[in-house]
This record gives sequence, structure tokens and C-alpha cells, in this order.
Amino acid sequence: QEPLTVSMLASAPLQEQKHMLGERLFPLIEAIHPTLAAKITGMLLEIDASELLHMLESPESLGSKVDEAVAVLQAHYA
Amino acid sequence: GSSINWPPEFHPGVPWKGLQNI
Repeated sequence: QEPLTVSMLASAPLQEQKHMLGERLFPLIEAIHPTLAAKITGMLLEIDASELLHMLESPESLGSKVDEAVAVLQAHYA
Repeated sequence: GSSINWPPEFHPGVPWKGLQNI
């Protein structure tokens, strides 16, 4: 699978940009949190596309955002 | 949208509607 680039995203409408990012993020998130991956991905897609692109390149950034999202989810459902 | 349905779930292969489907 080719890496997602800024120019690939720039040519798509916002909703489509988020979908493309979600397709890349989901398997990475699923590897960390199989049961919550769909909700975590949905939450992270509220973040700016430029930051999401960075997270795709940086496992540390993605991991810390996933941890944050899980904490928010757990508080939400508590 | 209702907080009960938050957050929206992303499923591969399904077009992303984001917050619209809440």
C-alpha cells in the first residue's frame, strides 16, 4: 500500500480525506486495541488531517493519542 | 448529536460520515 501523502489528501473533499486516513489508521489502532478500534478511530478522525498524517508516520505519536482516546472513552462510559 | 452515540465508529470499507451520523 502506498503511503498517504498531503497531495493525495488535498485533492479529496474533507469527508473523503478522513475516510482515507481512517483506512490507514484503523489497522494500526486495531493492533493496539482490537475491541475499541472502531470507536478510537472515529475519535481520532476528529483531529486535523495534517496531524493524522504525522501519526501514521510516528508510532509513538499514534500510541499516545490512542492512550488518550481510551482514557476519554472509559470516562465517557463510566 | 446525542452523547450516547458518541463517538462515531469507523469501519474499514464503509464510507466515513463522521459526526453527521450522530
